[in-house]
Amino acid sequence: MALPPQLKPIQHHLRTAQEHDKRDPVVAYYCRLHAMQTGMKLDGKTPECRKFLVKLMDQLEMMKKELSDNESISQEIVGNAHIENYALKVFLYADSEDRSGNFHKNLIKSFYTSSLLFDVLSVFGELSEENIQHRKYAKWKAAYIHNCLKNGETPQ
Amino acid sequence: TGSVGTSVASAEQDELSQRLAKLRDQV
Repeated sequence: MALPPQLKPIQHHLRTAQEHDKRDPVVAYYCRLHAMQTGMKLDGKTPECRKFLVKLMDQLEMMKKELSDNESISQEIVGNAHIENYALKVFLYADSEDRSGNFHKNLIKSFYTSSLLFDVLSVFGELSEENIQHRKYAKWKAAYIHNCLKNGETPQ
Repeated sequence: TGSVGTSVASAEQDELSQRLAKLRDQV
């Protein structure tokens, strides 16, 4: 289903969800939950957005039913730990590649994905200062390395 | 009809909010 323009800010979280449907359904579920909450704040009133969000809610309810045996889904506190560990794992992979001077597209994507996953953590409450800093650094690094590679420069 | 449309939209928004709360075991 096409994403209405008003909901464009959630497109990257939805894409991350899709990429994790098979790899890690818990990550996929919470990315969609974050997209749902943000989408409702952005525009839950116009017919095209409501239609999209109702479909997204259907999908979330179905996922929760299918994953009901998984404690990371049935208990949000466990889910919080799962998403935080995963976000840090992706961030640390990107950071280690960056520090080793291995600049490649997957490194940019890993930094960017980790920043999206730190966004997702906000469904569980306010982000810690450490996670806010990680998110800011990951977003900046992704943009910086992307620009360097685009301009044929070596990132510092 | 404008206010009817707005009421319908609000009711549907409430329904989504309720489903979200239920999904998160907040009801």
